[in-house]
Amino acid sequence: SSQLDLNLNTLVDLYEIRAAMLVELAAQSIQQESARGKCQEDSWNNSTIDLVRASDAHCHYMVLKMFRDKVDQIEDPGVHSVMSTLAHLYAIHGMGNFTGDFLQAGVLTGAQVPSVSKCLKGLLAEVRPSAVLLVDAFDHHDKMLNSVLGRHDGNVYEAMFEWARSSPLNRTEVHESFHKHLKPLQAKL
Amino acid sequence: MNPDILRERQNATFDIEKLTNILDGGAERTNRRREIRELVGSCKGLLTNILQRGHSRLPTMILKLREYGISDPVEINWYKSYVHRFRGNPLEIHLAMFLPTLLNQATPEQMDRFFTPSWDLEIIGTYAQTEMGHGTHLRGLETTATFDPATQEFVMHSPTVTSIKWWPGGLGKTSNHAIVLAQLYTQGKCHGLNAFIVPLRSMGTHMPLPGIVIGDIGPKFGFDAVDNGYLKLEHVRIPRENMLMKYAQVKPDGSYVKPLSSKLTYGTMVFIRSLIVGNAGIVLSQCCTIAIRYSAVRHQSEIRAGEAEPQILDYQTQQHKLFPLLATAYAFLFAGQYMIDTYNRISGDINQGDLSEMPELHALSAGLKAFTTWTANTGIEVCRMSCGGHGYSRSSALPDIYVEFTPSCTYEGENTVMMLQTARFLMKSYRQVQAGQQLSGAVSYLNKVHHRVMAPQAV
Repeated sequence: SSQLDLNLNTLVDLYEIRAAMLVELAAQSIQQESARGKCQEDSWNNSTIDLVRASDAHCHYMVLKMFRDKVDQIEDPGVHSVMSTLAHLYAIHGMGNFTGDFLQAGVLTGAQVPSVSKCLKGLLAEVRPSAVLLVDAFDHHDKMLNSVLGRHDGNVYEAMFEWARSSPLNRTEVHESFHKHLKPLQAKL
Repeated sequence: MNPDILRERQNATFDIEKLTNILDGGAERTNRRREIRELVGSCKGLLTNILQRGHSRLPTMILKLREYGISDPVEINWYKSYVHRFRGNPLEIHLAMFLPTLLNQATPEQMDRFFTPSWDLEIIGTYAQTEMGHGTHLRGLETTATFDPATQEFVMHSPTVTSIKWWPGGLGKTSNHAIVLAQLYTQGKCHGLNAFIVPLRSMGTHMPLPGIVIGDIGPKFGFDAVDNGYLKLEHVRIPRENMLMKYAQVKPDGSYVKPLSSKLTYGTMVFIRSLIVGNAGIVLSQCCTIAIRYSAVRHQSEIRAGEAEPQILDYQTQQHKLFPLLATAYAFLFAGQYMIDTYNRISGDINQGDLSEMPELHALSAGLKAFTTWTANTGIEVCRMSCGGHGYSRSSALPDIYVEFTPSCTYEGENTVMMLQTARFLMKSYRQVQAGQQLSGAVSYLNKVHHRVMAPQAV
């Protein structure tokens, strides 16, 4: 089928297979190096790119699995729904970034690749109405966030102007550098 | 309130508070976190100029910490993050590593000697592991601790320039003690890395003790409030009782008693790496908060000719930059919760003598530390650039967050080395499967590999 199965459990399984494949490929790389007569240490060193890739895939799978497990525990239907969308987005975005791995693992076909992108766009649109609420839920207080752009009340431009006016360079209307450097230079030219 | 952001909030489809509770681990935990936040926010001496040096805030910070009985490591992490907003402080390592290492690795007698003075800040400690010429590869560390049975002392020594301890936070000017990781020599044999409590400065005058060459390593990319330091030990003698002996021991005759596992020496690092996973989620959540709120009030260009400028959050490209990061922030916060819970569970097992899950915890904490910090670090920059030119202004807070979070990719284990540690565990597990063993835990999926045929894909 050219359609992807979007069940979260299925996506976790796909990540699992990808991780298993990359672990196997890294192990094969070490074995191939050894078969060429390289000592154990050199075989390892010549396979480290594959090994890091395998670890990365393992961690990616673990993080997605933890996310899925957490979503499964959420009882409130509203929260469950929005977190489920986010978990899907996390999984599908990763598939888009590592399409080659999933193709190589045989869990994704060439015909399905466009549907990954289509699905990603659908999830972005689904998250859009809840985006501000989802960051509100992090509960970062203005005082701690200390960001003009990230203010809870959204009054960004007023605050930015106020911030600029309090810049140390604005303590005096004419900065001392004008008298010290610019004015003498102007006089010389 | 800005009308755009007001409209966003009026369309809520879920209870935000319930989601906040899930992130905190329950409504009670949310209340406790807010209590701590209020405490920090209401105390004038704590939240001041962001460029203020760390030391001036320390007295207020510590007194309030004690006054409110904040002693749980996770609560201390909340507290520190509210006070310093990830800008670090000179007591960072004392609180996050020195005290936990004592708790994990000191004998009851050593706890009596060292813990109360450390809690009262008579002893201010740091954790000196990394050397100028050696980082995450622990077996390569050169500092030696040679036992002298005649005097019942260890002789601590830095034999080369590259063996000088380098980087520990608070080592330069603040600490008067350090837990030093050194190669233990006794009865003519090297027994590998062990931890020793080394007095560095006089408790009264704070002057360096004889044989101790110590100072600050100089300006850095960020962390200006922290005095990262160097330490050269010149045949410094410390009593035998200053070796942390809960697991490994050196008897008065010089005989060495092995720990149940050499990994027990690095338990504190596993704990810190577990905390870093959650912190990556917190930092990413802060950046997403900034970028998404700004994207809701910022209007730019036009989608349909002649119509008003839309919120930039309505552009698909903006959503593509920010929403996957938003999902990632949640994923990392949950991963952080999982890691702390798992650390606590397995630590309990270790105290009961069950070390079976320790290798997996080591591997997972190393890999996840690298995975989350790499992703968060690049994510911060994506958030900054999604705010256009204003993201470059320090008023956005994004440049400061980037500067202060960047070291997490290298401290507590350089990320590539961390990934390779995880890989070592994966390869070991893979070989076990090939040998017909059944795996359990996080790598149990490898059991299936044995039964699967890897077929090349047609190109």
